[in-house]
Parts: sequence; C-alpha cells; structure tokens
Amino acid sequence: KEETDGKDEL
Amino acid sequence: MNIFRLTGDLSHLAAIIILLLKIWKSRSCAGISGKSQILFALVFTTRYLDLFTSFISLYNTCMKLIYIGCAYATVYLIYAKFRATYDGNHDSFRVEFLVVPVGGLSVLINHDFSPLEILWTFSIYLESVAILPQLFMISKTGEAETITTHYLFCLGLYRALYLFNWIWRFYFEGFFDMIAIVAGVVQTVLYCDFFYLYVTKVLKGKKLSLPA
Repeated sequence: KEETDGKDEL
Repeated sequence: MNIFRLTGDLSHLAAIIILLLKIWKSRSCAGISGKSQILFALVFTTRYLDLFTSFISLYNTCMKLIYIGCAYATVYLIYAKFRATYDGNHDSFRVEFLVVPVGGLSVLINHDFSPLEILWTFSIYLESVAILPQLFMISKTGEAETITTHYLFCLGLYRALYLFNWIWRFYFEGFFDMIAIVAGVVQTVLYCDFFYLYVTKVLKGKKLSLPA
C-alpha cells in the first residue's frame, strides 16, 4: 500500500 | 514515518501502558472512566478492521494488535477483575450522546461510502470525543490522581504530535486527510484546558484538584 492512503497511520 | 508520527505513537503507547499499570499495581480503577475505555476499545476495533484486509508493515500490524489488546485488557480490569473499585456513580456521562451523532456524521461525511471506510471514519470521529466521559468524571469529582493526569497528558500529547505529523506530511509529501485533521484538531483542543492544569499544577508537584 502507498504511504499516501492515510491508513498507515494508527 | 517522521519523528512526530513516531513520538506520537510512542506517547499513545505510553498512555495506554501507564493506565494499565496504574490499575494493575494499585488493584483499583478508582477515578478512571470505564465508559471512556469502552469507547477507546470501540475506536480501535472499528479502525483496525483493515488488519484483515491489508498489510502495511510489521510495525503497523504489531502496534494495532497491542493497542486493541491493551484496550480490551483495560476494559476487562475495570468491569470484571476490579469491578468493586469502579466508581460508576461518578461515571455518569451519557455515551449515547456521543455515539449516535458520531455514527450519523460518519455516514454523512466520509471519503467513500463503503462499510470499512464508514467504520474507519466513525472511529476517527469517536476518538476525538472519547475522552469526554473521563474529563466529565474529573470535573464531577473535582480531582484526579497524579498518575491519571500523566495518562491524560500522554494521550493528549499523542494527538497534538499527530497534528505536527500532518503538517510535515502536507509539506513534504503533499498528503493530507481532512477528516483526520479536523477530528485531530477537535481532539487536541479538548485537552487544552487539561494541559494548562497539568503544567501549572501537576508539574509543580501539586495534585490536580479543581476549585469547588
């Protein structure tokens, strides 16, 4: 997944 | 991953562990809002459903599992193991006044009208206000144990650091998520009054007590 999809954040 | 994001995550983790240890060591959940803790468990459950659908990184997966695990452990300690010490009379915030409007808002304003995305949005909105039962409880009893204030400080600091993370990401990655940012600002603002009391009282060695 791209870092930019936002869901990498907790 | 930038320094604000990482320290934000660690601050969040510290808050969760401080609370668990406080309850475990003192064998008591006095002064802790069980309702806020149920809301946080609900927040993590609805947000981290993507554990089943996508893999982002080992760090991401581990932290999500730790957050969810600790959230349910905290709820278990409050409502089962140390239930006798739970101060239900002072934990009288009506959570339906938060959950229902937040549920409605997440259906109305989201990035994509799909079940997972709506649940993610719900979790973001709910997290921003999930601490209110705890703050309400403190305002009702007029005081908080010092260890509880450390917990709240770490929890507030986490979202404040995320704001800097989003500023960073906007400038260096051109990334921004309006839902997360607006909810994050609301969440951080809710802690401002508490931050002030923490700095002016707790850091000077005094107990946090509100004027009658």
